[in-house]
Amino acid sequence: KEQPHAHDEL
Amino acid sequence: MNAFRLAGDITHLISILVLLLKIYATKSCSGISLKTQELYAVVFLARYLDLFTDFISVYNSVMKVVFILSSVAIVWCMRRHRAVKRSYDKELDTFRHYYLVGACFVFALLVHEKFTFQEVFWAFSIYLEAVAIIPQLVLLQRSGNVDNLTGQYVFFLGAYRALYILNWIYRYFTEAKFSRWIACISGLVQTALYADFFYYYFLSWKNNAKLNLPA
Repeated sequence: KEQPHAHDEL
Repeated sequence: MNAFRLAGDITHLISILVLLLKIYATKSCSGISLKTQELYAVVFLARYLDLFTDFISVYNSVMKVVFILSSVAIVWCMRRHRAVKRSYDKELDTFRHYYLVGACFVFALLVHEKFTFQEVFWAFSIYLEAVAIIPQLVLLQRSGNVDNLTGQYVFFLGAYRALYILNWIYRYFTEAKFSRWIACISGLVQTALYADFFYYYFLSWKNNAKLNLPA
């Protein structure tokens, strides 16, 4: 499963 | 995305709109620190280097572009627009912001998640954002009274930070692997900087009086 992106916040 | 984060992004957007409205409607930027605005432009340019390399969502990309363009536009207006430029409180806005840039960059070289170009610039932007409001707060303190729109601008910026903290608390309890201590600690520092301003903002709101910051 793909890891969630570390910098998904603005 | 949870409601706190969405609300945080919206209040961030509102703060920028309030600032643009103030500049556009009054053709004046009095009470606004050019140094803080320059720092924000640097923050967004450094942080969103991933705009073309990592796609997260349409929402994410659109917001990034909006933040970059609006921050650059505000700096351009304050430096180049004839009427706006004249209203700039240059003699009050003397905080040496270059030191903040240098210190944050050195700190990012030392503390980061990975030693790569993008990650170092990402950490730099997080540290710089945490302290970018300082020249603005110093300017307001020096000028003493704060006009309505400027007060609202800083209020919405502070609200955005407070909502992001709620977002992190929410994510901490709902996500399996939530560890982003660089952003969280910097975020706490950044929000703490607003505490004093918030105190006087609520005082003026409660007493229905004009916002005044004691020297």
